[in-house]
Amino acid sequence: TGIQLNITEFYRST
Amino acid sequence: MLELRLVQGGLLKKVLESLKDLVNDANFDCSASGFSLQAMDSSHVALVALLLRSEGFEHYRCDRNLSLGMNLNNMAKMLKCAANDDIVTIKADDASDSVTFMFESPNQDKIADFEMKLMDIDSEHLGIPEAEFQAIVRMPSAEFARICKDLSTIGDTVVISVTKEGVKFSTRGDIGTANIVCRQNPSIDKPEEATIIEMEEPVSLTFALRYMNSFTKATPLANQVTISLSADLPVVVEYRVAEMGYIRFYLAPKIEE
Repeated sequence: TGIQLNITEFYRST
Repeated sequence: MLELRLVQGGLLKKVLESLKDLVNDANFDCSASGFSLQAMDSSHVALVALLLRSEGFEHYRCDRNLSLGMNLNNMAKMLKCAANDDIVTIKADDASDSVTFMFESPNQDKIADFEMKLMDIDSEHLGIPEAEFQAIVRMPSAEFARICKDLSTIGDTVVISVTKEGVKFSTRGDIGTANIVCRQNPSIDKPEEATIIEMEEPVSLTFALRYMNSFTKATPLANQVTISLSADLPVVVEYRVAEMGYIRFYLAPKIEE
C-alpha cells in the first residue's frame, strides 16, 4: 500500500 | 596506521548485529574525531549513520583519515568470535588491504587475532542537514521493538501519528486492523521506562514495517529509542551507543498512490 519513496530523494550526495 | 582499542568490545558486536541485515558492504571512515559509517540499504530506502567518538575508546590512534571497506556480514562473523566482555582492538596499516581484530579476555589470559580482507566499495555519501522536527518521541527501545514486531504480523506498513494524546502506531492488513497508543509517561523512578513526547505540531507518517523491524536489531544497544518525525521527511530512529556515540536509521516515508 502506498508508494515507497527513496532516501536519495531527500538528501543530496556530498 | 590505525589502532582503536575498545574496552567494551561487546558494544561493537551489538553494533554489527544491528547493521548486518540492512547493509551488505560499507566503508568505515576513521578520522581523528572518531570511527563512523554511513550506508544505504540496497534499495536506497533506508540509510544508517553510525558514530563512535574517539574519546570513547581507551586508545585511539588514527594518523590519517582512512576508509575501510568491509563486508558487514563477514565482520559480524569475526566479531561473534569475541566474548561479550572482551576488549576489542581494530588495527590497520595505511596501505594494507586487510584489517585485524584483536580480542583480549578481561584478565588477559586469552588473546586472539582475526585478519579480514578489505574491499573497495564505491559508496555514495549523502549530506544530511540538521533538521527541526515536528515531533520527537523517546520511549523504551524494547517496547518499540515489540510494537513493530506485533504490527508486522497484521500489516506491512505502520502509520505513526503523534498528537497531544500520545503516539499512535497503526496498521491494517487482510485480517484486520491494529492501533497501539503510547501515552506520555515520565517514569521518574525508572527513567529507562519513560515515554516522553515533544510535539511542536501533530504529525502522521507511513513507513514500511520491514525496515522498522530491521532497525530494532539495535535494541540491545540502548534502553531508550528516539523517533523523530516531520511531515514529508524521513523518520530518524536513534539508539545511543553508551556514552560514545549513536546509531541513527533514516527511513523514507510511503505516500498515498
